[in-house]
Amino acid sequence: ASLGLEPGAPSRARARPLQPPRPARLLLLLSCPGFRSHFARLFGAEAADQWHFVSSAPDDAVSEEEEEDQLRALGWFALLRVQRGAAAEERRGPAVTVAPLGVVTKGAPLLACGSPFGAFCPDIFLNTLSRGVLSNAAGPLLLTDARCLPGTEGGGVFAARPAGALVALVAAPLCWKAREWVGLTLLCAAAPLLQVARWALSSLHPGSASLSVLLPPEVGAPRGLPLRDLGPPWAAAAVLVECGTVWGSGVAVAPRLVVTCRHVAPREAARVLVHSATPKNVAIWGRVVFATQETSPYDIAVVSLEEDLNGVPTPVPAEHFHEGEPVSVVGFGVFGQACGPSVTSGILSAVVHVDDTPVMLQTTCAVHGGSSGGPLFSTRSGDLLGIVASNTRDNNTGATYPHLNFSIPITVLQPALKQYSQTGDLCGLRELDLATEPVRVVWRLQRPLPEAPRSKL
Amino acid sequence: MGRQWGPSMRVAEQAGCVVSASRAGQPDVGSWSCSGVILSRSPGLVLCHGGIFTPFLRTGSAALTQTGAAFLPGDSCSDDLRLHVQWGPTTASPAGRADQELPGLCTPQC
Repeated sequence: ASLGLEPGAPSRARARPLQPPRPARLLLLLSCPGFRSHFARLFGAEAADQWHFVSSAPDDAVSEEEEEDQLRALGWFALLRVQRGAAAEERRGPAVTVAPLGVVTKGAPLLACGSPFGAFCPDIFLNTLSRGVLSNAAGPLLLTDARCLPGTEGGGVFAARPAGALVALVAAPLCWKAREWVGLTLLCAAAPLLQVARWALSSLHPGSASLSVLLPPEVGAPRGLPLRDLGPPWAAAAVLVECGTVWGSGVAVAPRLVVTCRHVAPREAARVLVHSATPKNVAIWGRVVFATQETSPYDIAVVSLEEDLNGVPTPVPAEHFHEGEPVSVVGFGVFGQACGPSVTSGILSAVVHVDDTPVMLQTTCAVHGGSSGGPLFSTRSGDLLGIVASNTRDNNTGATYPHLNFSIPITVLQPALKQYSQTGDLCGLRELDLATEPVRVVWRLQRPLPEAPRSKL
Repeated sequence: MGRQWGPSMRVAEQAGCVVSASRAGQPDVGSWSCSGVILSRSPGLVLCHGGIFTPFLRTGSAALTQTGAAFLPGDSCSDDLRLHVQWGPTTASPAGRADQELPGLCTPQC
């Protein structure tokens, strides 16, 4: 509620003139039952102690009572009626329309609009925009990687397509799991929330039932067309790889061939179970045919499946990398099997070369535990750029940085994968164990070795 | 931002608002606020987060979990609840806003 910013000279800036605050009346408090049940499934029970949604860092002093209150109210919203003002003024502004549930698919771009810190200094903070994608969805419980701040709770999240349609409202701008900032914002879909509002208005205030008519309509596909756009095909390319008690992500590079990380499937000949969420939930047994040695900087394992992964798209490997290009990571981080793969967006922030060969990719996508082995795609072309290997941890502070992460370029793997795929020959893959010292130095995050001094003799 | 965002940005910025809640007679003490969306301008209907109402619930925040209902009527909150909604400028109406004393804000050097 209160903002503990450091005291300083009060700002007198008037970045944009605002309307004076207008009195309003509370009509309803409402929640979406679907949101509540999915929230309980994903974040409740055993997982509850791992998750925090309070608008402060996990180490900040927030009383248990306060946190409990925030948690109880997390999925609740309020419908208000604003006191009448000048009629001419009230008529202005484009009409809000609502995207039906399910129309916006994973990976689709979203625009969040909220006021960081709420009513604190609206001259500066009112209606701040943030862009991201729909990262995941469980019924009306949605997640976006658009970065939101405390005070943006209740802010609208809009789609690029249908243009300007209200998709959701911010339920919790910040999430922590196991004391790590997850970098995703929790949303409640607007359409089911407004359905509750319509029903409540007509049952609570029969006289004000006409208000329900004024609630924004849903805009959808024309009659006869399927509402659900399948979205970018690469959003369905990640699989979940389970090896004993360890699990992570992977990507199918051929109908029976999955690439993942060595730290997910470390032992050659080990049996693994590969789950695919799209087009339908299937689980297929496989065997690790190759895993790089611990000494190899390339954290890679290859799994051969007993059956084809039908319907899972096989991505096209990229041949070039362009720093700054929009990219997407798909993986089962954070939720594992409970919620299907998440999509996070960003840019290719760095391509590290050794002897003019790309050996490491860095992105600004949010990458969480469980995403290892998942694919990194070019958002524009859909080409497979690399395999996610890790995010970043500062061992001195224990802090994890999900938005700085490292991927193995697909160009490092592709010739060997093609060879194995065509001939069953592991020779090419075994060469990954023979990476040169400069490549090892890069992956150890060490400075390049100085060139050996040359004799002047 | 790209051209694809033009219509969305216009809608978002026109629909966005901030909602503050306080107790009658104590407008600045312990006020609670969040963001919101203007669903309709005439009459003015706004959807915002419910968290700012928790301190005003007559039966406490347990009301939000004890009931299996999907909604609670407005009178679930105490009578001294005062709400204000603020939004940005509309095209042809210059804002008539008196200067207010703002909480201290600084921009520490990074």
